[in-house]
Amino acid sequence: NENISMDYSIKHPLQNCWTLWYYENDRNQSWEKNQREIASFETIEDFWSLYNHIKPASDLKQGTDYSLFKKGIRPMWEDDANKRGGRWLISLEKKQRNNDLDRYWLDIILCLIGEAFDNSEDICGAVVNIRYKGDKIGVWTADATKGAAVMEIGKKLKDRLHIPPRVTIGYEIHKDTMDKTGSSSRYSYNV
Amino acid sequence: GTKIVYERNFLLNLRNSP
Repeated sequence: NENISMDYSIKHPLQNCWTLWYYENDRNQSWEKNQREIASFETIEDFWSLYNHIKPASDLKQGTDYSLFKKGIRPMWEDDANKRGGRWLISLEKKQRNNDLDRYWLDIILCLIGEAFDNSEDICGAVVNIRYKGDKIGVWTADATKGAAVMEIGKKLKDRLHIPPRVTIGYEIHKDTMDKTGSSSRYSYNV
Repeated sequence: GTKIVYERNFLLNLRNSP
């Protein structure tokens, strides 16, 4: 690969155009208005131009989110693309903010934009929540009833992030998340 | 159909591309 000369005049196109969103809680505004589009990109170079100029997730304020979704999909359950789906949820301990958070978030982004999953057409996007009680990363898929696709994505995710076999991650259907009243989660799938 | 797939290292190697 080192012998191949790079043509820097041509950018590398991505399979999909992606939009990065930022959420900050302003109680004077609706939740939807607090979700703001930052930028969209459809080449590798434009992705790095954006990523290299924004704060890493670990530097964000408590209560904020980054979301990366295919263009046209809003980072919310109510969007038509998301409403029948769910998310693989990675819950981090507080100490992991310094060790693992940025690495996990970047690796997930690279899986998304590089179409690493066999069932990448089922991928909607990913969200990282920065929270005092522990950060979370969710990988959102379109259809919770497509068990084989959901499981393939979950297994590859665990593999790419080098999550130890003894650690289980769960997939939560958005509808269940919406309906839940307590803090316990109902996982429809596990890896 | 076909899709454009990029490996992790390939993406990382372009991080500092001009």
